[in-house]
Amino acid sequence: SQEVTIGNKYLNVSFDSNGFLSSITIDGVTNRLRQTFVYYEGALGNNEEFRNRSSGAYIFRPNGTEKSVTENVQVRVVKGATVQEVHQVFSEWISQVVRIYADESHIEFEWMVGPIPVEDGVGKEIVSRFYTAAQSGGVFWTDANGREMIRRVRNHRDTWNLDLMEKISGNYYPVTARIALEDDNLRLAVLNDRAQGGSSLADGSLELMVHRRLLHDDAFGVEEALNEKAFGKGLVARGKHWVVFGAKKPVSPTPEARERFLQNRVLLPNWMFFSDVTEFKYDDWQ
Amino acid sequence: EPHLNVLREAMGVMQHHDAITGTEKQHVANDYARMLNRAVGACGANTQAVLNQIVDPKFKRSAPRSRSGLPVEHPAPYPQYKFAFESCHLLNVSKCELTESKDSFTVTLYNPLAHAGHEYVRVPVNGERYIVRDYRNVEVSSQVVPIPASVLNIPYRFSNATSELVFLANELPPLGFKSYFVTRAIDSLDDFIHEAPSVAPTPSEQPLDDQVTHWQ
Repeated sequence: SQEVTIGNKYLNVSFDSNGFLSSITIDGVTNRLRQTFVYYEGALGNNEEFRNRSSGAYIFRPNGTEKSVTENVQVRVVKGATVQEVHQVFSEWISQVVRIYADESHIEFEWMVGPIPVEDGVGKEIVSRFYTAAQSGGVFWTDANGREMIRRVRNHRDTWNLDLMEKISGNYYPVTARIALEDDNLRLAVLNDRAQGGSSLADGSLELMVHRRLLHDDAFGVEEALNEKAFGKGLVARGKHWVVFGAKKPVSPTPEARERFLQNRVLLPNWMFFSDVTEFKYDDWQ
Repeated sequence: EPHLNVLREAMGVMQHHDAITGTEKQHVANDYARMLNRAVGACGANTQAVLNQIVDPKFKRSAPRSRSGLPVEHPAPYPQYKFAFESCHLLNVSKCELTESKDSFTVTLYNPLAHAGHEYVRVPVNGERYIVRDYRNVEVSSQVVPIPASVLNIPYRFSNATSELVFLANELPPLGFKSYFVTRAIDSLDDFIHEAPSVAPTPSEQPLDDQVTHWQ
């Protein structure tokens, strides 16, 4: 019920009394950094005409705005010399570990979503959303296959006057490796471990879609709803986001450079191999 | 070569946008997963052979082949190899048969990047305390962290591990590898033997990322 803080010599993050991540402190300066999960209900169309297609494998089409998952998160804190982490339980089907390793200057979010409940007959599309106080002015950046960052502007297209019919999915873009926003003082970047849809629907906030379960085909040829199961239950998906947050400083390495090095490391990770050495003494092995 | 071809063929099929985005029919998606799993398993023989050759150049053995000359489906570790160098493909759901069941095992990290790297290793275990040593017999500080209950309850995880062993693998050479010898500290005797305070990773002035950037 009280505030919780984890961190290392570079940064500390705090969780409010409801268990939500609420702020980050770097070099003694505290900034707002909130994270939660929300979900969109998938639209159900008659699929006869283009504008009336259901949300499905080829389409993200929410029915209305986001729904929140919970007002209260159970947390469990683990602190040690190598890693500090907070285990969060948002609901029966959404949990997450927020961890900070002793020698890293980023935050690791290991989310786990599923089986997504559909007893109400409604498909759901789950999003992890980050909020900061950055005055990003509707501008955000998404990567192109892990290489350049493309500048995106909410409710805008560079080459034509946009009349946006879908206010949410019309602002979603493919995020293969990284999505970021900034203002003159702050920069927030979220690196993902697999291609996801993402956007910034309000200044200072970023979101990435982590899992979806839909119940109607979208009439684009598969004739099958995007409703993946495992062992008869909805699929459980587990993945990671890495958050790099900090002051926008023209110093080397720039925040963007740090993000790129981290991106290289997490997306081209070391290969791990294991050997059973029960019959060896250390000296033999050495 | 035949093992690599199995992976080449699978990756050839996976160029299709459906395979990349998962918009194909469910049974096709399941078949893609089957193809990839078989191909990556077959290439386990190649990584085993290469790592054994690097570790002990005397080993000059070709990848295993079945009598018909086709790649062995899931090559079992070969007793004649000094080390099995097995992979655990379910670490993402905190499952690894070998690290969960053995009191001594090695973790070998191969760094595919062209510059030195580091990584916090996390492997599922069943013990409370472990001694992690690198090749210079330097003990690396480690921590055993509980696996979240929500992960333990994943319906099809089939693992007894309730914790993960975490330690920092530092100074991983570019396009090279580094191994760690991990022993479960089973009784107080071990604690006594290893009373020496564990060596915390060299405290770095800058975050490790910046070090690499700085080195760049």
